[in-house]
Amino acid sequence: DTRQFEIKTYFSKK
Amino acid sequence: MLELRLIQGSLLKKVLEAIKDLVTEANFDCSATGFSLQAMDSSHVALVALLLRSEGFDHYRCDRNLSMGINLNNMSKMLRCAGPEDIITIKGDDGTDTVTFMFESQKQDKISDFEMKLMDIDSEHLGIPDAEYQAIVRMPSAEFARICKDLGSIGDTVVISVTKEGVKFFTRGDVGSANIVCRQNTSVDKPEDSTVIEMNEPVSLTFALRYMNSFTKATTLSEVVTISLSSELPVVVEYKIAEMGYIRFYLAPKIED
Repeated sequence: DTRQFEIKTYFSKK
Repeated sequence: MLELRLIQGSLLKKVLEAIKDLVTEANFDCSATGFSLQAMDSSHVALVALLLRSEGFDHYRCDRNLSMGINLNNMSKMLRCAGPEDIITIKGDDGTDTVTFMFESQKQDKISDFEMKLMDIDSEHLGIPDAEYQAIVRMPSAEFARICKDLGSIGDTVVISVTKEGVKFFTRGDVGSANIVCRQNTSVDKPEDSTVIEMNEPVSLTFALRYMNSFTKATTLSEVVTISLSSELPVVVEYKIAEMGYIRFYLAPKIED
């Protein structure tokens, strides 16, 4: 099974 | 005061068509650099970053930084009323809650003003760090769109793998599986037809095809697409907008549990 990660996991809030 | 005049108005029409299904509402930011947008899809899995540089406009006046909250579906409805050859001017003012799109025919014999209501959008702005990618693939955008469409009819996810042999797109679904390999292929006469692979390290990542297929709506903007991959990062699917800027789509990978 694969899990979909959110983009916020990789890019921090400005 | 904001006044941005774009001779090739069709570019703005194409930009809207490329992003309106992925993102329903977003803040367009206007500054001395250009007209830009950064927005996530409702699931926060994909992010789109658009830049139209100020130099690319015929006339660009932006007295101070301005952010305009726009429903992209409504903006698209208005831009569809512009003819394919029309010049489009975006006009706005500080303190008003509307933006005006002015369409001028090439012969200047028809001028239309469409005023659209703005909205307050509370959006998060993410910092996208500069990164070194393990592999960068440049290929004809129509070819990439074809691959995503074909694989989307078989499976829900695509595994993109880059090796010395080329770039491989793989999917599996209820009916079976599909594997498409594109090898490096340089065309001197028509560089836009080339597939060029820059690889520092082999890389293999899995992505939802639904998003990839949505990104390919930008195919009309550029003959070439650039796909940048690294195992620790979202993929970047970039369409350059001739002499003006780019649309970049970022998509978080699916990871084995």
